[in-house]
Amino acid sequence: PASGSGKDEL
Amino acid sequence: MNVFRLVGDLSHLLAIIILLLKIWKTRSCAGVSGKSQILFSLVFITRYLDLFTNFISVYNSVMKIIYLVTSLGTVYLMYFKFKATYDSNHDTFRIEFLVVPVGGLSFLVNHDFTPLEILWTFSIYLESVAILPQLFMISKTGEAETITSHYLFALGSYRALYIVNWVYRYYTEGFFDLIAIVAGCVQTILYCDFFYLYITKVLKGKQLKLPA
Repeated sequence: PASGSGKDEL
Repeated sequence: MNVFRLVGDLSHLLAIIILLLKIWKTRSCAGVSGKSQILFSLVFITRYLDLFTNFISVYNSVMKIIYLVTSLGTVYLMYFKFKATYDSNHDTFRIEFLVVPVGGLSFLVNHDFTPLEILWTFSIYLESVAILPQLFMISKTGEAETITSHYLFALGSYRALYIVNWVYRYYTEGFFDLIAIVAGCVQTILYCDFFYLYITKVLKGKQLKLPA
C-alpha cells in the first residue's frame, strides 16, 4: 500500500 | 476526491458543529464525554502535523484547520468555560488504557518508521477507539440527549462512508491503506449497537435509552 498517498485524506 | 469521502468529511464536520452548537447554545456539556473530546483533539494534532509542510489542496488544508480549531474549542468549552456543567462523575473511562496500547501498536505496526509516519499511525489507531469514553458514559447514564445521539450518528457515519471511499479507491485507483482500513472498520463496528438504537428509537421520536 502506497502509504504516502494515504495522506491526501483527512 | 470522491463523493463518498466528500459526504464523509461533511458528515464529520456536521458532527463537530452539532456538538459545538449544543454546548454553546445550551451552555452545558451534560452527557458529553470530555475525555473523548480530548482524544479527538489529540487525533487531529498528531495527524495534521504536516499541515504546513505537505500542501494537498485548499479544501484539505481548510478542513484540517477547521477540525483542529473546533475540536480544541470544544475541549476549551468543556474544561474551562462550561466546566461547572461537565459531568466528571460519569466520564470515568481510563483513557490511558487507550493511549498507551495505541501508542505501542503505532511503533510496532506502521508503514514507515519515521516520526511523522508513526504519529500519523498513532492518530489513525487512536481515532478508532476515541469514541469509547463517550459510549461508556452513555452506558453509565443509560441515556443520551437527542442532540447528542444526532452527533454520534453523524460521527459514526463519517468513517462508515470512508470505508466506502476506500473500496471505491481500491477499484478505481488500485489504492488502499490497510492501516486506515482496519482501524476504520474497528471504529465503525464500535458504533453498530448505537446505530441500531438510533435507527429503531431516535428516528421514531423516542429518547435514546440503553436497555438497563
